[in-house]
Amino acid sequence: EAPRGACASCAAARSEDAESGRVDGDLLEAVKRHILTRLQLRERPNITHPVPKAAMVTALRKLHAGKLREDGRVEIPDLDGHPMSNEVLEESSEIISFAEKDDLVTSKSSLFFLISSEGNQNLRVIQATLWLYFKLLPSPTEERGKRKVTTKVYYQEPGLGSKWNLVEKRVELRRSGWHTFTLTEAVRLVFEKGGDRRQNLDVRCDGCEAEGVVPVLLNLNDDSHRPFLVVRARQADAKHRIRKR
Amino acid sequence: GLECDGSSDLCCRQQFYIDFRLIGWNDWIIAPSGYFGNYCEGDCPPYMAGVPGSASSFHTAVVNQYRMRGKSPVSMNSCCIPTKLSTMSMLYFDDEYNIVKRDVPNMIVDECGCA
Repeated sequence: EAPRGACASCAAARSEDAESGRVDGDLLEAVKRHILTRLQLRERPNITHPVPKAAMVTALRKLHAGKLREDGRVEIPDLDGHPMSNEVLEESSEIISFAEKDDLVTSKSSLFFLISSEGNQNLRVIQATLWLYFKLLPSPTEERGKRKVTTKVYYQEPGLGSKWNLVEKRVELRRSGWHTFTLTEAVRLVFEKGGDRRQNLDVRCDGCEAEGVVPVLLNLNDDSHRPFLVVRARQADAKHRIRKR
Repeated sequence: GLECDGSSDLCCRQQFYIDFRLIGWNDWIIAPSGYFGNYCEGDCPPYMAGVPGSASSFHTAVVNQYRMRGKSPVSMNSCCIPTKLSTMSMLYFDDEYNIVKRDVPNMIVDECGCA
């Protein structure tokens, strides 16, 4: 017979019998603390204004085949709370960041992303993709061919006044829709710098005006086409973890 | 492993589910809607610590058999611990209103056993 109190869980179990009301409260606090610790958060995020649902659903739909349930919550196939098997040994994250504007960003073609967060400190960026929605204006002439434009996404390296780099892509459009631009290098620089991870971008489009194409940057009345950035990352220290053989 | 159903004091898994809506966390956690905060509790008498299935691993069962059957059996000090864990995927807002999807391994206790 193992002596009572010989191990933490045995002792806790017994005391729980005696005062189940208070201890449940303690247990609940302990579990809350456990969840925050595993998400590397000191406290729960303070949500004062929810993200416009249209933007959220669009982004999630692009990221995963997410479905919107009747009660308005988003259901992601492997996120309905049922345990998954443990083949995921390394902690991986995906971060969706929505484009912002503030009085520092005055030009119409500029926007920025705030990717930093307490829980995302020691992540190693695997891939970063910018999603931009291009709207096709009715064509003055009736031809049905593809409209070809060249989109240039300038991204600034971290730090005030630092240099700008370019990601250029030729986009061919038959209809309005989303197009992606790889910004892995840009976001990796921002993450490596640490501190507040603000990514400034400037989007130019050669030929857009002539072709009747409009890249939707920030349009307050059109949240479902708000640009967003998807960052796929892993825990930075994953490399050093000893794998089970 | 055993499920705690009050029928015995042996090492078992106690289910403990938290609904995020009830604790007011559903504003920042998008999915899932709750968390299985299961935990292990109960006694590990020697005859259980040496039984495959209730011991934390086959290796532990073998070692405990040796202990029990050896020339000078030692009293065992065994503990009820998680023996099988699974991953949980979470989708939540962070402080910057980014949506973060994170796969957190070893987050849910599936089974308990005697170590």
